[in-house]
Amino acid sequence: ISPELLIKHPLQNSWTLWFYKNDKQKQWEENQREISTFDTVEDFWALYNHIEAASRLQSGCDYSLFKAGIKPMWEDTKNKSGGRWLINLTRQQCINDLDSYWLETLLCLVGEAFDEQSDDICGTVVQIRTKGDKLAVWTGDLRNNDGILKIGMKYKERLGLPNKVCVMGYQAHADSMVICGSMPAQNRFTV
Amino acid sequence: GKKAYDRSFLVQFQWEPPCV
Repeated sequence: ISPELLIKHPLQNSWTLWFYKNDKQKQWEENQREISTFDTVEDFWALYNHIEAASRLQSGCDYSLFKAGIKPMWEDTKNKSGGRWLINLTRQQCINDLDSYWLETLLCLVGEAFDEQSDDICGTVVQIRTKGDKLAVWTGDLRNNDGILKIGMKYKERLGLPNKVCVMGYQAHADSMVICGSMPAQNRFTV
Repeated sequence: GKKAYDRSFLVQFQWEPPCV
């Protein structure tokens, strides 16, 4: 094999994959398990091929992919001033599109698809729930209005979500933290 | 510069893990 083929392609950032499994005997944070960190295109695929597809996870489980050093929780210093673009998948989308949307989201992140806005990206979370799966891209600074909107538009375009039918909302983590019961946090931005 | 990769570039490195 030529040495050229042995050189892996470095990513701009190191990324950590996390797995959350809801075990009521344990604290929320203990249920978040760090799986692996990678920083090349080849290692991304090696990990992706090694794990269960999102659609095959049990209800109550999450996968998260965050830049190395950022924990997949609101309280992390890199997250606490930010929020998330959230997609509540319809039943039909959960059945047909979950795995392709999740892979597309991962490719957007590791490939730095959001141009100069990529620095504001913290990570992504896919949540498997009986009521409907959720997919989110987390960003770090709520004040970065233009950047958040550009990320939202680009993300929606990459997933191929129809513009008029599907409205995607951006929620501040600070709002989500103080919400009681099942009321969703108010959208700060929509695309 | 930033190491940004478009979709088609990333996808070409997708491979199936060998059976061990």
